[in-house]
Amino acid sequence: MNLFRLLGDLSHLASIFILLHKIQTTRSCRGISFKTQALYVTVFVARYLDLFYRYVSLYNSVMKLFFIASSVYILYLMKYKYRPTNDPSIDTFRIEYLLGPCVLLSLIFNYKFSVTEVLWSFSIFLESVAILPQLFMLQRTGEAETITTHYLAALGVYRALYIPNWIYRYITEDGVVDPIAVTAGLVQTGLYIDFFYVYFTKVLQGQKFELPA
Amino acid sequence: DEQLGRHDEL
Repeated sequence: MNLFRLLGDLSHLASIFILLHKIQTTRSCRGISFKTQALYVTVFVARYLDLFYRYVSLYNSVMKLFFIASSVYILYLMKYKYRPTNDPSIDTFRIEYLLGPCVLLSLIFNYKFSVTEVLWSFSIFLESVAILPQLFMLQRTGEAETITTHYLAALGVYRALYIPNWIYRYITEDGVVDPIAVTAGLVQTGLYIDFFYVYFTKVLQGQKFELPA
Repeated sequence: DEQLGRHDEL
């Protein structure tokens, strides 16, 4: 554990609390992509199956359980409690175009051809693109509530911080690299670049998040 | 077996 990773994980935690706060205080999930949230549940369940057979640390287990539980809870809020505020007609990204290639990639690139390892790879690839339905929705509506942009920013910061974490680990842990996680992580962070540009130049200057028409 | 990537990350 190093500072970059700890801050990254905390940023990930913060993003979930921001999202929950947004839904609870506005009593609405408007502007949130159900598809992206459903993909995150898939990611966490596929990756954290190792809770059953691998113990890393208390920190690791607690975080994994939290990510699974909170992501399922968010789906519940969107599908049941605040269902009328969820508008599927603007959440139109075709997730089969994400799932298909991720299945294929995980069958080709994995550290061992076993069920759990392929699922682990699949979760890494899927996480890297899971935000796309959300970004697509943002692009379509052209604007977002400020709190929603804070949620996305915290998620982006989490991903960005994993990069110095890997560099730090490469240096301090004798040149060990996880090529699958690093490649997917770089792609994932790259997806946030456009968003961050608008976030820093508009939202953090006190303006509303609006994309040019 | 523990060399399977960085499975200690979240």
